[in-house]
Amino acid sequence: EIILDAAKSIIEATAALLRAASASQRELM
Amino acid sequence: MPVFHTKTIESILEPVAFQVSRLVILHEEAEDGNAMPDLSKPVEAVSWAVENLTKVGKETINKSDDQILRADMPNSLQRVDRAARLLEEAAYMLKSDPYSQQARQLLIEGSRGILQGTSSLLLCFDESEVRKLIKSCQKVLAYMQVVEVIERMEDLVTFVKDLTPALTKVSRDVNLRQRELTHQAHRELLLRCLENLKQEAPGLISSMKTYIQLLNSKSSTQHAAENRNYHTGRMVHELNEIIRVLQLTTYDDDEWD
Repeated sequence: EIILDAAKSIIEATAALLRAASASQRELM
Repeated sequence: MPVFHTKTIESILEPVAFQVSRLVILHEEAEDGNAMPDLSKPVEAVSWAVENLTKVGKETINKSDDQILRADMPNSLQRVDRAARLLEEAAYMLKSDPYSQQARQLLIEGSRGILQGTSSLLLCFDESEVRKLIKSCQKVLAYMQVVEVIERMEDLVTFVKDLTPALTKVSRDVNLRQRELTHQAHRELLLRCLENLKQEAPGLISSMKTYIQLLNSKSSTQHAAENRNYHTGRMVHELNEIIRVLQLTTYDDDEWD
């Protein structure tokens, strides 16, 4: 269970990173 | 979009799978896009999470007696770690050049790497859980191998005493597993096998009892033995079918590529 939580945290952090990265690109679209 | 074979894996990976796909499209369609923001903070958060996963992953490896998990999981952890380095590099490059194409590429590669590595890690962990279930099934299969040598009522009592908890465990754990699966056909197969297994067990015990009673009264045991063996065969068949279905997966790592 702990490893699943740790994996979930990575995915959430990556999703947040991608949201930040794609926000500026979306403006262009 | 890849198909995740368990609801847990699906719930963990699906949100970011969508994000990655979207970013790739944005990147491809906006080659000379806007300046990228400073991504140091979110990348730092990813690196911290990766560090934590590495720690937790190593603990899992050290505690596990599953040799396959011990051999496979380090590769997945390394994969995630390498991906995090790419993201760090991307963030570093973007600081000096917010329009850097190379940084964008690294960002996508890193994000994809995180996704692939985490998928591979989750799959590795999940396969280990499946192997535990298979072990439980094999324990019951081992009991089936001694059915034919039981010729005394007290041995039958011991047999039932041993078989019951093992069978209950298989039934409970496989039932939990089927609820986890995203593939409807696999779920139905497991449920059907479990149902058949539950129905066969009393028949097996009853046929063993009849066989022993006939043996004690010096009557012909041929039909009783055949009936008992029939039930054993059915139990073995259902258990093997459960083992087969437990190992089926619709997951394909290559789909990420």
